[in-house]
Amino acid sequence: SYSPEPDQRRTLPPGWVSLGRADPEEELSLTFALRQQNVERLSELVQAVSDPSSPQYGKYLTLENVADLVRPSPLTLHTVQKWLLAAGAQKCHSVITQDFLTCWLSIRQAELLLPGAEFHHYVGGPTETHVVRSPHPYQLPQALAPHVDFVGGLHRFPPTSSLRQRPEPQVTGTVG
Amino acid sequence: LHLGVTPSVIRKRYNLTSQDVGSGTSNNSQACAQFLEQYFHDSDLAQFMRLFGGNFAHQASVARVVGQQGRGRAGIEASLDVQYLMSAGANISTWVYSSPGRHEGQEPFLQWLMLLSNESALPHVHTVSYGDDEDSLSSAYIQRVNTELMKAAARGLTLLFASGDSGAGCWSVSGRHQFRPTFPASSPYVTTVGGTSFQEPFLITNEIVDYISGGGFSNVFPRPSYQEEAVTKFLSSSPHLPPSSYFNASGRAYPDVAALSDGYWVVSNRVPIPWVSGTSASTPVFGGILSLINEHRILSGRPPLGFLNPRLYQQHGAGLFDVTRGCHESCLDEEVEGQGFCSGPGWDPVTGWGTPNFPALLKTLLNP
Repeated sequence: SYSPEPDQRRTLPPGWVSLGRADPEEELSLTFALRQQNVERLSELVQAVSDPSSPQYGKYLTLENVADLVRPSPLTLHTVQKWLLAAGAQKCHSVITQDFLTCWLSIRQAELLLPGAEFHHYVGGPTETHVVRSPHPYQLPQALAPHVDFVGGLHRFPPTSSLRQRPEPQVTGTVG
Repeated sequence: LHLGVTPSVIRKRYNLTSQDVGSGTSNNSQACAQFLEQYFHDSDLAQFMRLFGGNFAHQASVARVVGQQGRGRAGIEASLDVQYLMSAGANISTWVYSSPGRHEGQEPFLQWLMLLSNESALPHVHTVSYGDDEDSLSSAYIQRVNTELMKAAARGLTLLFASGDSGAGCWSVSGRHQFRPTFPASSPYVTTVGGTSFQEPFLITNEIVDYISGGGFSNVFPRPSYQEEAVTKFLSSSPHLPPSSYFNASGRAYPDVAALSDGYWVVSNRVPIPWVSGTSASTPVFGGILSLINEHRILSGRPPLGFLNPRLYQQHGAGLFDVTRGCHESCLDEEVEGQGFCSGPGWDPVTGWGTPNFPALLKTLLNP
């Protein structure tokens, strides 16, 4: 097996607390980022359509053009789907570019599918958001290394806004 | 004289007349994205426009909400984005992407990226105020998200990201301080917006650096070719460069542009709130102005602006007010004493090329 995201920070962001292990029968959705094709070519096309001195300037690609370019190989699609089906994943849905796959699994299935992962409930953020995340790194079978970039929904917490009021509003009683 | 930034202050400073609004006849549109469990309220927008939108034509409501618009309290971030995108890009159809993560396991930003990959016809300009420390994200995630941003650029979408509100940032690596870049602001495929303040806080004057304006150099992405000349010039001519151990001089440098980020009025939960500040404010303002330029381009049969940076740097920031005074914040230590980079003539990693002067920017971006 291998770890696709060994360098992902897994510390709890300030203001979040753990509510303990998730029930193995609970369901969660995970997003699998499938390996794309022709990324170098995509980069060249971006340069061509964005550079005013290029004859291609402004001749943007449609979503379908982009899908034709980056769509994962049939081998990638087949390998990942077979692996997820064998693990009991249900209600999988993709996007037009077919490079993301979101599936529903029970916590038990997800922890078996992604060795090392251990799902916990957390609550935090300005609106007391509830999330399920793993404080431990996950692994994937080595055979998936050429096919999966990362799995979303394990480590990263929802963002918080850094917007602020300046000067900070003064609270009655703290004014010197 | 003014008592804080309102649409009329923005429109006066950036030389938008009452005629500089969407025509209502093109299929032009713009969008902002929300990732928090906080929502905008139509009633706040209506009150905001009643208070501050009297002297320009504008749309009364958001044209489309993509995703989940909850019934909870309005959030200042969501209220700000909608109110100022629809005031700068006035009378242009506006969408809101609301991706708070529909289920407990979902990552809101990833949800938004997938929405972009799942719909053919999207607004031309998207503004986003989300960002994370580059060092907190796995390289697999950063590289893949960067490819997603590249996909959007290939489709001619203009993605504007707030540069962050911590100046150059700061963290400790092996006991030594370094500046701390944020992502996706540091992606070479987005246009990143920094922040400014008025030189005289209660007058519409020239702008100076807002010390919180995020900026610096990526530790992940190398410097893209489009900014080679501008960044080399800055590095060789800035009289106040921090020690080289604090930043990766060969990385993608940001922001690319800026706008006012200090002292906004926002209406949230029916209450007018003063002094709201951050590059979350400057980003929808710049986005709205680009949408107005797209309006002219579309009406004259030209494609929308798309990914702006190659053109912006080729034209050396023409059509922008150059912000040349002030420095942003960074590490509080003896070596840099809380100071990051400083602005100067031309491009700099605090305010980019500067803030919009609408008539001049329109002239320079209308053709071809």
